[in-house]
This record gives sequence, structure tokens and C-alpha cells, in this order.
Amino acid sequence: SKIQMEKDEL
Amino acid sequence: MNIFRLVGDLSHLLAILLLLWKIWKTRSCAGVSGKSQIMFGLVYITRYLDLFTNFISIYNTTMKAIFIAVAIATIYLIYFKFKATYDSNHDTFRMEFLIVPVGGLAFLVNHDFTALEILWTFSIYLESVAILPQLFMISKTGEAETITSHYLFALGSYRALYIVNWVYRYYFEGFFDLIAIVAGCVQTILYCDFFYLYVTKVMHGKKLSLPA
Repeated sequence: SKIQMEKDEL
Repeated sequence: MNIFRLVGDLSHLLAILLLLWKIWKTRSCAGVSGKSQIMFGLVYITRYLDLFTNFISIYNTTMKAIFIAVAIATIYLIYFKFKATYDSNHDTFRMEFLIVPVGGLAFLVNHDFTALEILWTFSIYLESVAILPQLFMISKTGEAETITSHYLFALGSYRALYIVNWVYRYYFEGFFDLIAIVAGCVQTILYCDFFYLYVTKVMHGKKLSLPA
């Protein structure tokens, strides 16, 4: 499953 | 942060600065697709809405601000300052054929049905096809200025490096985002024939020209 991490990418 | 993503971001920054510099220095946007630039502007604005609400790092905030500023400056140069040099006869790709399906897909396939997440998803999908008007324009004119081909090479390389970054993050952080990965692969695949031409021609000092 997708780990919804902080959107830290540009 | 890993080296692949850092080099990718720098390649991306180089690309957009290269294009801005080319238009400013030559005082001409000949061979540049204004439609692609409008779509890139839309990509950054819809993706970086959290610029003021969600602080990640100085680097993240700075880069987002630069991307938005450079995109707006480029669009301004194309459609206002050097409007006379804008080649609208060859920049004929219908943007709505991209924006509408991408908008619909963002509603259907996303991680979270919230405004911010749908706009982010829209931005990811749009970025994967935003270069099409530019590639289409080059195929119509049959050639591209060398500086424009360097711009495209740097821009295409950035997302290719991001794919490596996602592989790295999957193995070392267990992080993956299928939407970004699939869109990133589509985006990079669209550059493949350009990459081939760039490596076989531009790297050998020839001008980039498509087989007529």
C-alpha cells in the first residue's frame, strides 16, 4: 500500500 | 533527499533558466512553444499551492518560488515582451486536448479526494504531457535551435533522474507514489526520440533536425 508521506518532492 | 533527486532538481532549474536566458539574450522566442510554457506554469501553480501553508525546508520553499517565478517570467517574455517573435503558426497544439482529459483523470485517479490532492494529481498528470506542444512544434518546424535542444535535454533528464530517485526511495525508505511514478515514466518516455536525436546529433556538434 502507498505510504502517504509528506509531499517533500518538488 | 538523495543525489538523484538533487541532481534532478538542479537539472530542472538549469533547464528553465536556460530557456529564460535564451529568450532574454536573443530577444526572441522563436522555436519555443508558448503553450508548453503556459502548461508548465499551470503545473507549478497547482502543485505548489502549499508553498505558504506547508513548510518542508528552505530548499523546498526556495525552489518552488523560483520555479513559479521563472515560469511566469518566461510566459511574460513570450506573450508580451517578445510577442512579435512568437511563432504562433507552428505552435498549434490544442492545449484543451491535454488539459481536459488530464483534469478528468485527476478526479478519477488520485490518492485522496480533496481539493489540494486533486490539484496536485492534476499537476503531476499535466506535467507528464506538458512538453507535447513543444515537441510537436519542433516536428513541424523540422529543427530546433541548439540552446532549445539543451533546454529539452535538461528538462527530460530531470524526470528521468526522479525515476532513479523513486527506485532509491523505495528500497531505502519504503516510499513510493504510484501516481508520480507512472506519470514520471510516461513523461520520460515522451522524450526518448528526442534523447536519441540529441545524443546522435547535438552531441556531435550538429544542429538538431528531424528527418523531414
